[in-house]
Amino acid sequence: SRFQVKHDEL
Amino acid sequence: MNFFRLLGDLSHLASILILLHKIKTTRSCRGLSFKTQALYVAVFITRYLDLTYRWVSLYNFVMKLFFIGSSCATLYLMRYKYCPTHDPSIDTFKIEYLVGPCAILALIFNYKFSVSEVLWSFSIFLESVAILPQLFMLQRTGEAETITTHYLAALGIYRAFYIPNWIYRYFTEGVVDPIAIVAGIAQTGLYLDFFYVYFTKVMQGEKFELPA
Repeated sequence: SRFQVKHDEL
Repeated sequence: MNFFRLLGDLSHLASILILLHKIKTTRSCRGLSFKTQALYVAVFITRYLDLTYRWVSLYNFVMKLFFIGSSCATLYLMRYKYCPTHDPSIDTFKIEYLVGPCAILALIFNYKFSVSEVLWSFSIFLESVAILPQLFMLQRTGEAETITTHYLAALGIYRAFYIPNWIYRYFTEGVVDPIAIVAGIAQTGLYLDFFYVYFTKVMQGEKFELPA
């Protein structure tokens, strides 16, 4: 994917 | 974790505790939108499905469980325990108008076209507008109990704190989450009218009343 989004937020 | 995000999370936590405190002490859910609370249950369940397969931290795990548990408990209290104090005739916002467009947006804007990622996007979009039935109800009644306004203020401030958090993370980690950022700014924007009345009236010790 283009964004390395971590999904570590609530 | 940084200072802004911690403040945001604590504000979110506080908002839920204030809400449960209001329901318990007044033994009533008067002035609260059942629809908004039901939307939050949907938001938390669709976003925190990753509890079952992604470990972030103990903090993250406990908070997710708390948000799912407390939102379900709130819904239970409103639906059964204090049911007679809830007046559906003023809680009339059509949530189809929120859920439908959020589902479409999630299908278009997501980080990966998978069930979990589309549901995650959906939860982010839905959270940004989930407060609308509540604000609509407030608009209709024109006034609110002070404790309810504290709840709304804490809930609105929570996402506002995430904005400096994202700026901070961009500079320190190079991380950008455009879906969360756009939705978070929109979410905070929806509260601006409320914040104006809250800070100019309730914080000065006056009752929350909208001009007629």
